[in-house]
Amino acid sequence: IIAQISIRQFYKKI
Amino acid sequence: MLELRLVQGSLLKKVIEAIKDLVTDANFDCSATGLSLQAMDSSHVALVALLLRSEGFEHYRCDRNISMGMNLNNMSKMLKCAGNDDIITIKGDDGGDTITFMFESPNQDKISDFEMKLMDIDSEHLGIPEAEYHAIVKMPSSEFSRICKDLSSIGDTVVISVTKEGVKFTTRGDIGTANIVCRQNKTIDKPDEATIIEMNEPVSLTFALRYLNSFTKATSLSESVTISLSSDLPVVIEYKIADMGYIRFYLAPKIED
Repeated sequence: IIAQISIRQFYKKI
Repeated sequence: MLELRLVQGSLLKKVIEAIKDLVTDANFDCSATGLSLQAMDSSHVALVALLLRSEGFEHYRCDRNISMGMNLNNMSKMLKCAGNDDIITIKGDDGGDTITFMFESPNQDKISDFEMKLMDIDSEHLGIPEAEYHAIVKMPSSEFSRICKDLSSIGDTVVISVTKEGVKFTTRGDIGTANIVCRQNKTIDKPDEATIIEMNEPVSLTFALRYLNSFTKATSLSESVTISLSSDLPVVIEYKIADMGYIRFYLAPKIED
């Protein structure tokens, strides 16, 4: 299964 | 007080058309540096970052940093009323709840102003550090657009692989598979038509074609597009905006679960 990951997993909130 | 005069008003029209299907509402941040925007799509898979530097405007006045929440669909409706050759001026007051777009025809015989309501948008801002990418591909934006469109008629996802052979776009669907390989091509006189591949190490990532196709709405902004890939980062698809800045789309990959 190929899952879509979120952009939030890479960049932190500032 | 805010007053930004953009002689090539069509750039703003194109920018909004390029992002309005991806992002519904966004804060436009105005500072001495320029006009910028960062927003994620509703599913938080893609992110758009826009910069229009102050030097790119004929007149740029921004007395203090200001963030203006706009509905991009409404903004698009208003900017569609500007002619492609019109000069666009954006005017706003500190703390005001509206913004005015003024359109001037090139020979000054028609001047229109449209006042748009601003909105409060509670958006989160993500810090995007500078990164080293495994591979950077520069290619004609029209070619990239064509590839994304063609492949999306066959599959839903694309594997983008960069090796010393070139950049390969692969998809798979119910009717079969497709592979498109673009090799480095620097020999053309026109640099905009070149395909240039800078590779530090081979990389292969899977992405949803739906998003890539949405990004290609920016194709008319730039003759070439830059695709930056790293195995541990979102892909960055960048369209430079002539002398002014850029529009960058970040897309999180799909991974084996």
